[in-house]
Amino acid sequence: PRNTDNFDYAQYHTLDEINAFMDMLVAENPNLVTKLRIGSSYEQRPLYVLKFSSGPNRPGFWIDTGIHSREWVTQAAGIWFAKKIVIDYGRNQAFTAILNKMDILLEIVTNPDGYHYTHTTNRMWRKTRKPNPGSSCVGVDPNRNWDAGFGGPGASSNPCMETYRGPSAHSESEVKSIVDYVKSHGNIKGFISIHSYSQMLMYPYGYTKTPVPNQPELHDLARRAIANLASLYGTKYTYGSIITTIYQASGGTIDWTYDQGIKYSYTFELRDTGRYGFLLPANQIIPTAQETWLGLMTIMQHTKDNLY
Amino acid sequence: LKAFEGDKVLRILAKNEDQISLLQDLTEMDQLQLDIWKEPTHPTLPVDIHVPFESLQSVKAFLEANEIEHYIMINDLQALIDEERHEMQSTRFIE
Repeated sequence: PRNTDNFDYAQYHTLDEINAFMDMLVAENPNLVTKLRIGSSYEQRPLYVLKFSSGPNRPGFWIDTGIHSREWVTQAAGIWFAKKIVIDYGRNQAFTAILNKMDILLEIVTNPDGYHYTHTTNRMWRKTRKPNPGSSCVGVDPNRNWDAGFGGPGASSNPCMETYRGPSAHSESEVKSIVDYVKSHGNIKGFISIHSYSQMLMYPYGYTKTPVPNQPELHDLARRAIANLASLYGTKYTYGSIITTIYQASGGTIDWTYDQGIKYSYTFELRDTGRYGFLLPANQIIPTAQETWLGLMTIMQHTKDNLY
Repeated sequence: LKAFEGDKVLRILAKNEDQISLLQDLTEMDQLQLDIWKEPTHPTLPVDIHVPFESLQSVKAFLEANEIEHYIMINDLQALIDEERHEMQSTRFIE
């Protein structure tokens, strides 16, 4: 495709195609979109974040997709979100109000080594690609590697397991780069990490049953977000804290972001509930992205209206 | 390329906490090389496990011996991956 209008949003794409898409989007919207490089993966691939901004010194709202590389519908949805943002800004009143108050920071391929590996070698790869000294098994689960209850129950100390937490918190450059960026930014108000599949919307905590201080607000907002999401195709989501909704998981992304002071921290599990698992047919990419966008809009609007 | 010929994804429906506990034991058996898509947590949530062909008999025997309800969600994982790859190649060719 020569421009982002001709990009095929209803197909899965390689890493090179996604990088080319990002470059086109930036070139087409130079006053709205910039591409930041926040670090490098273990295999030295750049970690890119698209920054959508309509003015200086705004608070930030973070969205990441694809931290688990095999969850292909998430990267594909991230691409669609990026295009949706540039289409809706200046046209959709509610969204324009959001972007006039907050920047959106979108990391489409959070685990590029893993994503490349799913295209070339092992479609079912989930983790990073860093070798583990003393083990023949490769990679760390980047959603168990955060400094939030790190090493506790709900993560494995075995490098051969899919939920291996890594040797230490933030040992993975894919995680550490986000940590450094979030800390240096210092004004991120919402943080959404997107996974698939299970159809859930969850807030902290995963590592402890202790409710977060803002639980009533986060719970109510989650309820409204999934209601809005379901309004498009009737897709049913469950919601609640990670530990009560799915399982105990220590070292998770949004537990760390919440403990950093980012109140509106959520994690999505997109379609489906089990017919295809991580092999969701490409014709479901756009419906998945469309309905998820409605959920995101609810959370972004609430964040904009309740900046703290 | 890692191939998944004959690998199945089983959907397992635990009846109670005892069965969840048995499934948790199953997922910790390294030698079976199971890939847990949905972990055993509580009886209301299904468990999905990608079972390599070599481990299929052991896993089925374990589930049947413990009377744990299950069915095949994906019959041949490689077939589904091939289908996905074919679709992507066709799209690229058309473009």
